[in-house]
Amino acid sequence: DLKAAFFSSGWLKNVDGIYPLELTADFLDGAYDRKVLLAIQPDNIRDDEFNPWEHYVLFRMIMGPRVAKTTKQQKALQDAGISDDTWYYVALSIPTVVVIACVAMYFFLYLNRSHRDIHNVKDFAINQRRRVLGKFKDFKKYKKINNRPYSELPTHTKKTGKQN
Amino acid sequence: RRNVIKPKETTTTSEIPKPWLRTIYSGQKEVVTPTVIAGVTFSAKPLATTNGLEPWISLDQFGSPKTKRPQIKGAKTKDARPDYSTYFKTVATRTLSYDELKAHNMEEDEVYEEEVFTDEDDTYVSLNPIIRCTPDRYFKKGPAGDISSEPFCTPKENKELKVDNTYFVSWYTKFFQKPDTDETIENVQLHLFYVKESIKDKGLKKR
Repeated sequence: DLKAAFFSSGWLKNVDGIYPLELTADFLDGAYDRKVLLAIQPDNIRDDEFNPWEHYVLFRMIMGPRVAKTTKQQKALQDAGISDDTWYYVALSIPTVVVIACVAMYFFLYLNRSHRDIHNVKDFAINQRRRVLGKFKDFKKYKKINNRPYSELPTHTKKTGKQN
Repeated sequence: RRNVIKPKETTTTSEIPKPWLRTIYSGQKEVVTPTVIAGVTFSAKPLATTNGLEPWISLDQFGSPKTKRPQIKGAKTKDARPDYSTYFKTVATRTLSYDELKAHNMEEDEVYEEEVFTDEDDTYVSLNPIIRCTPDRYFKKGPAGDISSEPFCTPKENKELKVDNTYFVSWYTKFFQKPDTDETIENVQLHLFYVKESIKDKGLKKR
């Protein structure tokens, strides 16, 4: 149906065989890209008999290049002092919140330093490393092993009659 | 290290081509006003002297104009002007009898049929510097690439045309003819329609 056409050139001289099609943003009707059918109607075919799918070409109309590049429109906005900096504030706010939280934590620990007693934790940790035989300095080879005296070896397995 | 490349100086002009006078049919005078569309000057005044190597305008697959400058390389001309063969000529069949020809290998009751090509009236066609669409420049379209693009030559199928640019739609002028006579129709109209696309057509559907 010709009423569905969003653009009509009007009658052109066929002998020219050429038409300069100027694409404007209005053609996209708010979309970024659209698939468009280009059809030609000779003057011996009436509007109600015209079938756009008889002689046509399909092409895609797009707003601009698909690469993230500053467009002429964006440049014009920047020149006018208008910029969309929403992403910039979001990107800045995240590290700012982290820094504020770290500073607050530091002052909280600093103010409560006299009410904090963690010696039990420290003793426990030191005792864990002293569960070796002899002096610690003599057992460098086994310093990472929680070695125990021989008498403390497990004796829970029962010996069978054959072993006796 | 490499030498600094100095950009070549480009000259631009805002000069509007002036109208010029020409003589058309039987001494009739006509004032021709050149127009510039998308950088292409239509109805420009022809050069006083020609050497056959004048620039001409081609169209790429999008329909954007490209200037071609013919060059003679060896015995061949590179980027020569397009040859339209007989696509824009009118063909007529002339019948000649034995009495007219007196050919020694013809019978007396035999007739000889000859195709005669008549050049088209280039009064207005010659003002167009852009390459014309002919059937040998049709392309294949459709999902299988098996449908002829007739009568269009540009733009080609599924090309991305950008907003704020001008593209030349070109078609073969002798494609549409009146059914009762072989005359070419006088006017055509171009229409643009939106085509609804499924996600699958856009290539965004998950398998």
